[in-house]
Amino acid sequence: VQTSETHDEL
Amino acid sequence: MNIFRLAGDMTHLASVLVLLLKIHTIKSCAGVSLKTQELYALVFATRYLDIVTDFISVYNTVMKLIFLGSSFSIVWYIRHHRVVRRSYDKDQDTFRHYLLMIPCMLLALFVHEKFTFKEVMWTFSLYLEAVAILPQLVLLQRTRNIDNLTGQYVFLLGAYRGLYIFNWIYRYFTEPHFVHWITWIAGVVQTLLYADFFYYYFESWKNNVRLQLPA
Repeated sequence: VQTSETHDEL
Repeated sequence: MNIFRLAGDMTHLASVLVLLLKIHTIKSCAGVSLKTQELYALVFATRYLDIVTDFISVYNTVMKLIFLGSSFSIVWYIRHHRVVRRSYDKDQDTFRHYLLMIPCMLLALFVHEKFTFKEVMWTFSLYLEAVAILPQLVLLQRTRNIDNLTGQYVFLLGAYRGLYIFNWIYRYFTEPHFVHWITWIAGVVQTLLYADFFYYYFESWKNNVRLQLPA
């Protein structure tokens, strides 16, 4: 799950 | 990673390659807005601060390095390359950066998910990316006879944004709690800015005539 700390998009 | 996200990233990569091809091979940056390119360099520099703090994947890191490297080298080419800089339409490319940068910074300071340096910078990069194409669109409108590579560059950039929207729709339904209002709204605004361009791009393609935007 994406959290606001780790952005996995470019 | 879903197919829309991958296709979006590949389209983004293709747009950068088309632009580098034009600049590097033809040694011309005619019709390319330096203002937009500088804004993109700033977008990537502020968004990818996490490149040194968080590791997501090799793919993620490599793509970030490509976008950082290509955006700064395009700016360098247009400003400093002996031959390329002569083809820059300086008098036509008059959009003022700060008119976009200052409102985006203010908005990021007030509307964000978390008030930390990295997060505010990241939010700023989203807002700025949404409007960074404007100087380029204004320049296209002023340029009679847009060349093929410049037209394809803007088309690919617009396609990349459109594919990211499909990617978010997909992720919303497949991943629990995947809600990112700021990213989504900025992304939709950005894609809408291309609507007019897309219309004329397809018209010119359909009628097999050179792309020209009405003044």
